[in-house]
Amino acid sequence: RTCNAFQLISSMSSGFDLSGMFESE
Amino acid sequence: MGCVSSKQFKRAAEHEDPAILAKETTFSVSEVEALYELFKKISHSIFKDGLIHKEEFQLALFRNSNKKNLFADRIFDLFDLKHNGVVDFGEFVRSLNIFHPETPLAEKISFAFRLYDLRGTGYIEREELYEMVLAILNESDLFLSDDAVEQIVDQTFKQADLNGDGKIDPDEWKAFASKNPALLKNMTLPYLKDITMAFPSFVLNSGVDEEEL
Repeated sequence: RTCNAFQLISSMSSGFDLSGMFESE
Repeated sequence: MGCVSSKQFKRAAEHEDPAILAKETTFSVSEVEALYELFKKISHSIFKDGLIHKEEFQLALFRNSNKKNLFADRIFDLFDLKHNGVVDFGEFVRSLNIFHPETPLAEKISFAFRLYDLRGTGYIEREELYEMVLAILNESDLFLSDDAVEQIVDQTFKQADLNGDGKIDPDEWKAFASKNPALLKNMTLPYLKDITMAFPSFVLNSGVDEEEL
């Protein structure tokens, strides 16, 4: 399995995960 | 349903008309109105001026208004369509629309490209990807040697930079992202599908009560 930088970003970045905005309710 | 009719949506009057925003996006009028609940909450969390400032955006994402994060910064800058340092309601709805589950993949792919094109050159360049990998490792308190980071960037370019010119152009990105849909995971927010359920407070609070009391 090759390591892919974009995969790393999309699975690890909290700043690129907007769901936090909806979970503050 | 009377309780979510746009006639009663008086508090958003100073913002863009929900009917216009609904016409331009995948959201229905009542969903746009429900999004206003979220917008109002975020835009009044610190400065209370009805506009989302970067600190308020960070607070909404991280519960911390000072947390520096490269990707949150990028997203904020892309949401700020007028480039005036704040996000108004129209910008908020139009930008979130890209994250709607029913928005065409092509729009999500294009937004992700702009996000990764840190310096706005029209390409995702090696140094930009290197910088983003470092940022993500840093954010996760992970340490990798320079060689290991170079290797990750090399590998990625081997897969994505089809013409081998050392940068990823929009067509190469489109092909790469289409082949690897997991890369677009963050580009879809399931919450947006049932936004009126996520923010039932709109339904409860909207209407004449606040206006006339």
